[in-house]
Amino acid sequence: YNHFPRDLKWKTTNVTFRILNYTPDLKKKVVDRAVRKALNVWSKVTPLRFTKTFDGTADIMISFGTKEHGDFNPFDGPEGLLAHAYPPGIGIGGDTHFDEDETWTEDYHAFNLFLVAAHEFGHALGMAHSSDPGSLMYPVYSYAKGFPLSEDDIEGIQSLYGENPDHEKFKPKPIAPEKCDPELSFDAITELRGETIIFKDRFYWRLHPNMPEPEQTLIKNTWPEIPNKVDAAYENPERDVVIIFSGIKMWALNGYTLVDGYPKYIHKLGLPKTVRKIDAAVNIRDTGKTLLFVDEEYWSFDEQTGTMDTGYPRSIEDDFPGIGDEVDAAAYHYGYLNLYHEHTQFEYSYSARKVVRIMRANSILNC
Amino acid sequence: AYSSAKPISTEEKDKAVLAKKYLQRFYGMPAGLQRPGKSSDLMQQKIREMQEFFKLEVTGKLDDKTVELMEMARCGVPDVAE
Repeated sequence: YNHFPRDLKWKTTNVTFRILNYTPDLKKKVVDRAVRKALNVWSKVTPLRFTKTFDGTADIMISFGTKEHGDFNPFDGPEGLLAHAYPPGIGIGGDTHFDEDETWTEDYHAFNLFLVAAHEFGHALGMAHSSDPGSLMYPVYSYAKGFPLSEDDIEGIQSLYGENPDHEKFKPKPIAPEKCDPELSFDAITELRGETIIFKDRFYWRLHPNMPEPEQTLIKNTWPEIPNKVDAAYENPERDVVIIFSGIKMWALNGYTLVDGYPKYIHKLGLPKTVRKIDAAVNIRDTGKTLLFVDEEYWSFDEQTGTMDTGYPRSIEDDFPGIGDEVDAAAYHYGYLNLYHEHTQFEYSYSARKVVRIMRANSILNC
Repeated sequence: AYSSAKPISTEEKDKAVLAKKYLQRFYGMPAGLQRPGKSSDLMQQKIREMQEFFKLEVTGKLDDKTVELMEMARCGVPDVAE
């Protein structure tokens, strides 16, 4: 998180706000509700209290305008700039302006007024932009459900105003994982048309052969239909689909689009009902088999016949000596199975039937 | 005289214009004319600042990823606190 220079903030925790005009995109009461909800995001985690006024000058003056709208800081028509706000202070300080050339909504279409307002009120209270892509104070718009503040946002605003003395329970969004954190473990790994996708928490890293820097993105920004948490994933190159597992459900992605008819239950693969989660999955391209790791055991699914091979489950420890008994994520490249557990990656040679190399899990992220 | 210089393609020009506006608005790049050479150094430095902020690969160049990010809908407050 960042603050403005000199940690600009309001000298009192009682802040007034006034809505000067309304967007025709939404009913007046919907705008009122979105503004109040957006202010409550910040009062939930601090002693800040917001009072609505209907005349005179409030600390936070809220208005909708297009292009040059009076502060010599013009908007730019549809898209691009959505809104801006000024840091705490007298006069224009705290004022928040929305670009009326945008389409304002109360759901995931176009631009959600509540989310943009919550971000701008962060500025009006003293927060500058954060470079954490999972933070509300990240400069680029993205739609997300649930409580919008991440731990990064909360740390920032509480370092200005302190905690909320009578706080209620809320679930802040976790900070985006750091790729070179030595303790980093992965949720899942899969190939996707020549790229490598690594899932961790609400994010994924995308590795592309000619893109040396892995790119971190929110899962929901690319695949809004799948959950925020992926347990396992693998690519079936013959069918050009990636199968995503989360809990007892699975999704099939054809590139970036969801295949019709999904999600389905994982038990359709032939797994027993007792299995409630798949830890890791990997397609062995040379045999056409997909290995599904669950706790200390693994199954082998024949992609050709669409059935589970007989004689499974088998013990991971017995069949892959040296890697321990649990797997978080798995990938297969040219005869080598990379099995990830916690912050370690084991490279298992099929031909030699043994672990030939042990590395940090995030060495794959150039760390 | 024969010259191998080519006019800049319009796409390149668009990118440069977009980047210039973006960096002036969000990364405090001064507007107006600069000494030739100085302005491109300054631009590269500002591109680097923006790539660092967004955790992109820091190249100082207007690569696709950087331009793509500049085109995303966003908040109008500068990224560098002035």
